[in-house]
Amino acid sequence: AERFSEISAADFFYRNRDLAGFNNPTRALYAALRELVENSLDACELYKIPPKIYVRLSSEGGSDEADGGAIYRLRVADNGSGVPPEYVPSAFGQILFGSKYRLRQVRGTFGLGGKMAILYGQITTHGSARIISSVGDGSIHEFEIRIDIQRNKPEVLKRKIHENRDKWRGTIIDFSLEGDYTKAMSKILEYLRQTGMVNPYAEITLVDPRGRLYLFESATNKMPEPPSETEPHPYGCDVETIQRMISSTQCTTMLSFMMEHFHRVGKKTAESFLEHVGIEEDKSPKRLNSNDLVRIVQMMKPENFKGFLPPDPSCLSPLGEELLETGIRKELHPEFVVVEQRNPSAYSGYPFIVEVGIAYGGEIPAGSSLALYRFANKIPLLYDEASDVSRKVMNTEINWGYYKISQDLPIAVIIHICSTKVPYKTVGKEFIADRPEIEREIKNGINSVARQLSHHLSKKISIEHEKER
Amino acid sequence: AERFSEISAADFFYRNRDLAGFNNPTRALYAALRELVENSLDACELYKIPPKIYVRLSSEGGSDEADGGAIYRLRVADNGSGVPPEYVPSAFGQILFGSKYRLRQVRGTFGLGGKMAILYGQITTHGSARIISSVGDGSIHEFEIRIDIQRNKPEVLKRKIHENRDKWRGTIIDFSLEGDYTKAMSKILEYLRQTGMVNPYAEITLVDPRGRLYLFESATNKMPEPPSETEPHPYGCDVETIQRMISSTQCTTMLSFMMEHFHRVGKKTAESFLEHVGIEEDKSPKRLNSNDLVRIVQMMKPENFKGFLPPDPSCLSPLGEELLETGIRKELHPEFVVVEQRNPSAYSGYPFIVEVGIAYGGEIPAGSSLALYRFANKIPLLYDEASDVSRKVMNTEINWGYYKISQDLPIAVIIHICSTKVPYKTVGKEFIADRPEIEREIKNGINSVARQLSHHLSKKISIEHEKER
Ligand SMILES: Nc1ncnc2c1ncn2[C@@H]1O[C@H](COP(=O)(O)OP(=O)(O)OP(=O)(O)O)[C@@H](O)[C@H]1O
Ligand SMILES: Nc1ncnc2c1ncn2[C@@H]1O[C@H](COP(=O)(O)OP(=O)(O)OP(=O)(O)O)[C@@H](O)[C@H]1O
Ligand SMILES: [Mg+2]
Ligand SMILES: [Mg+2]
Repeated sequence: AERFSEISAADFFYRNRDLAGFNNPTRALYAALRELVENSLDACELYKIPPKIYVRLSSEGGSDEADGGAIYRLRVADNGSGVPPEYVPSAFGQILFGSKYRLRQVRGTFGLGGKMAILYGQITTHGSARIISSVGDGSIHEFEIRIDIQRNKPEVLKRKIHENRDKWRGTIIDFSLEGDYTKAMSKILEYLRQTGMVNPYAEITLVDPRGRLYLFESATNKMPEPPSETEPHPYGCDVETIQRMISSTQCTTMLSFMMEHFHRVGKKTAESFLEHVGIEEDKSPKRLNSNDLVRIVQMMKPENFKGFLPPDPSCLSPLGEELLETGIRKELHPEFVVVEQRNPSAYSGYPFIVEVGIAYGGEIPAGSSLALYRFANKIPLLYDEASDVSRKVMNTEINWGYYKISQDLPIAVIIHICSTKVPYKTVGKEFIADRPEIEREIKNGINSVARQLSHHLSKKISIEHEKER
Repeated sequence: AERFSEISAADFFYRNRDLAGFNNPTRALYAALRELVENSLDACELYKIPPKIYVRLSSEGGSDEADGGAIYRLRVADNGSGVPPEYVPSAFGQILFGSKYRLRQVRGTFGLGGKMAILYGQITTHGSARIISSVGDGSIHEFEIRIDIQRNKPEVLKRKIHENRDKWRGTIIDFSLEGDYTKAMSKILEYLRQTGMVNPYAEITLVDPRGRLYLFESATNKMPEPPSETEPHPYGCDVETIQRMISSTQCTTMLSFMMEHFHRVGKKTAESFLEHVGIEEDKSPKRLNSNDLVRIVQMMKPENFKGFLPPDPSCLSPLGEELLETGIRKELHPEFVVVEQRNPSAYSGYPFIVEVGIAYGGEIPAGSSLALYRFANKIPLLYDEASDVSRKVMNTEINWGYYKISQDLPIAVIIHICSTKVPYKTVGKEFIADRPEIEREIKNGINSVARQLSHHLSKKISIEHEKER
């Protein structure tokens, strides 16, 4: 007879930690560092604080030069929002807990990343994690926590409160984990360098196990406007979404319900939709029956009702053409750059914006194929390029010959996708699914900047021919 | 201030259902069908029952020929082990619940698949799922269930018990879901056809929404020996694994603890290991301190202690060369086939076996590159081939020219990976990570069968030259 059991979400991600990018000491060291840096960037940006992030990776035992794993201490400190003490244990010790389960552009999305880093440290070193945080009030809270994996609950081993005389605000995370810095170093440095490229207002310092200091300076103090949270767009809704709205709503009529709970649905659109789906405007949402519900969800599809306004991008926070060009110039030192921010679009009701750049010459090396830099919600994606939608577009949907761009030219293509929901294919956030709407925007964006580069290159050639005569 | 919340595992996979392959009606119809068929095959194989699986997909509303989603009823019936009634609600209504959280080769692994299918049906049709099952005793149990997604708990809407006069044993799952059979049909038929290829003892019947019956006949009644559950191998252990063994153990000495809880650790190996790590044989496992624990885990790495025996494959259930060749001939009708079962190997303590085949000519079409058929634990993998380790090996690690095999020859390569833990890159189980040990076995296997095919082809050419003289 079969033995049945349930496992907690923490146990699931412990057993399947390779799904989250924690496959081996090299990859896990990279994953832990990036998850914490991304948390710090989110914590700063959401409050328009110019990020100052300090990362220290130090050897704790075992030779850093030896083959296989060595033990490191990872410490990430930021000047962000801080975490209120009542939430610290769960924020860092309970998987599927967080503040990013809402519709706005932010790096975090699963409520998993920081905990995976701490969990990996715990299972490789038997250590605990130290969290120090303050929201800028009179107290600095220090916790020592461990994760009870089978119950998916934090264990608070120690707890101290310090006086916060300087009104410091921010968060410090500190724990040990197995890693392999020798193998991970180039990816870690590349990650921080590319993070600097699309977050030019952030300053990141890394002190590595070899005692070297890397300063990724900020290029500006101008912070982008934080995205505002938005309601779901009708195109993305299913029965479960609508049911949750119905159980929480205070609206007493379907007309106000449509206007209150959905993105950009005004009175006219609500009236038109309710007439289309055949439901009275003054009917109470709580009195819809199962048939009504299913009819509403079916009618909310783009092919069935064309009256909904497209999503507006106030819940997005793209880089903008100026900052993107600044970042590309700062990191790649090209001779020529052209960037373009595409118009807002949407897939399955989720708004997104694609920002594209193409850079030529200068310090850009030539290779056997054009280089590709991928970003999603200002996160650099460094793995699984071959499976990513951007590489698919570059390899199979751009007629490079038409632009007289051969693969051996010193060219880099930069793709940045911002969305309230980036369609990652894995919880490790390394590559993006080929949603048709996104694929189309990337393709049109690359074609547009390739055309402009092609112009520049042919002008350049004709100028050189002029000189030769 | 940030609003914090926790979400259940069901809510996580509801919000991120594209991670599990439920991205759109076409893909979801395929995913639902395959998850249920894989559950049925597991239920039969674990008890050595020749599987007879009946799949009925019927239109429920909306035109099947219309663009976009239509509603279907999916019914999958098997003659497997059945599910004991006390477990039915959780087995089909609670995510991260199942009987496959143990170390043996089986298709299921996450405790998620069947529930995702039911969840998708529920959120697209507001319907409930009907489960009918019996373990072959006097009663047939019928449940109507729904999933409370926010609590990750089953809701039993109805419950009936019928008398089981014929002592029927098996399970029937029946629910409605949105799908697009027009677009999904070719993938569904291909999935069933390839399932027949590597499960030649299984009979699967499909009745599709167009009323057509497809019978995938079995080619043999010979069932493979079910795999036996095994203990973890030391090479795969971390602190958490060891701690769980310590809290559950009845062993009073470290010597017996090592022999009891680990795969293939006999008295000699245990003595040698304990001496190596510097722990007394008669020490009680429950009296190990944190330092001991970490030292044990470090010493259990393959680079630090060479004395552990490699994993033995009794927890695996490969196809075998005879059955693999039968399946390839039955489905591909080639002129020439050569198959090879590689020796058992392991990665991170998980045993695995790679089985390889190469088929030439006959009804195999020529293409622009060699065709690849991928299987893992007897599951056909039909998506994301470009990201899979097997395609990576085929494209970048085989010197086809050396075998005089050009990409336009009518050739198919068949790769089957069996393991107690297949390193899928996604919870949708569509492609496999490039673990070095697995990559090496695939490469060596393809080289071996390619060499034999190359032999055959050159013999064939010289015979034809002889004839011409
Ligand atoms: N440095 C930090 N400053 C402020 N809040 C933080 C910080 N790190 C984590 N948090 C809080 O802890 C929560 C959990 O973080 P975690 O990384 O586990 O998940 P997430 O960032 O929400 O999602 P993801 O899994 O996609 O990273 C965050 O949502 C945030 O509220
Ligand atoms: N047709 C069936 N016959 C017998 N038992 C079944 C059947 N379908 C499901 N089960 C039981 O229900 C459990 C849950 O199934 P589910 O598909 O959700 O997860 P799983 O098969 O264990 O793992 P995975 O998510 O990888 O498929 C199974 O472990 C099995 O015990
Ligand atoms: Mg995070
Ligand atoms: Mg299953």
